[in-house]
Amino acid sequence: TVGAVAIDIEGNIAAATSTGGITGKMLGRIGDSSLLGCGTYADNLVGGVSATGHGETIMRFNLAQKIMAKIHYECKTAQAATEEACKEMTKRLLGTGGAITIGSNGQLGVYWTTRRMAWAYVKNGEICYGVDHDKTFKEPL
Amino acid sequence: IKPILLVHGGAGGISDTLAPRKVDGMKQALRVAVKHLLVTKDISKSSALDAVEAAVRIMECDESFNAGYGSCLNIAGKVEVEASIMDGSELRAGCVALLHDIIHPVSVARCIMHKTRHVFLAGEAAQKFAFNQGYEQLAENSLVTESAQMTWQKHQERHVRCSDMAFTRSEIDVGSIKKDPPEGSG
Repeated sequence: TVGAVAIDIEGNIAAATSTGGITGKMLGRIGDSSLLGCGTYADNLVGGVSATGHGETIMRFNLAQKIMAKIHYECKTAQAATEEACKEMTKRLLGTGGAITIGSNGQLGVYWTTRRMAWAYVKNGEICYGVDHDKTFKEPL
Repeated sequence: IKPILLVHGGAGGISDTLAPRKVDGMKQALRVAVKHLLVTKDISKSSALDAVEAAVRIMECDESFNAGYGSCLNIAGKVEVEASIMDGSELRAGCVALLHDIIHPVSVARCIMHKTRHVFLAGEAAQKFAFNQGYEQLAENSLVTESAQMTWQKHQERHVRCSDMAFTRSEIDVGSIKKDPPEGSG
């Protein structure tokens, strides 16, 4: 799965997700990536999310919407909301996944409960990226 | 507001071999797509929607990612892709599923958002919509890569072995979400 979330200079937020699903899936199987509130969501008033991981788990948990709700109703930062929602999902349903989030105030959230997740962002002319939990790298755009 | 573009290239058991290729692919996506967020003499308006579509399109062309070219194969050994896009300014969205042999489902999703009164199209009707809107219908199995085929082959062999050992299908499925499968988790 791949995904992107952006905020532009006017504060407009957009999110997109695209996937091939999972190896050996049944014919006609659909995952979270094409479902709003599960794999993708964007609202200028709250933020934007793109998710990745075990599709059936993310759909049952409504991961993107859960992250948005934590920002909107619990006033959590994008990072806290993303981390809490991913952890709650895996604790409740066993399945793993991750998400990237941008809040309406420009805060970033990146978290995953899988072993690894590939993520990267560009801000202020600098690229930050990583794959493992405790390793973040930076370089000029 | 400072413009930001944030991408992911999938989660799961990403191998040490694959990790740097994913990082390179994400950096390329950022470098191409961030232009849509910067107001320059070529682009007069910053657009988050253009940026996310452009970033995803770059990754859909890169076989290091499970999307577009290089997607996982279904039980029949075919690629079926899905995508969605959402514009947070008006809560508009487009979603598409069960497309085959079309490399940029994210753009089809955006086209659904702009040109129909619906949000989600799937299956043969979505395929026909994409074709009618000018999205190239590639030759059958054009999105299948050697790597995806090898992973599919291993998956098939594992399921045959599990069947021989008399596991039930549900036991296999439940087991598969307890840890990251080697082929990634979607």
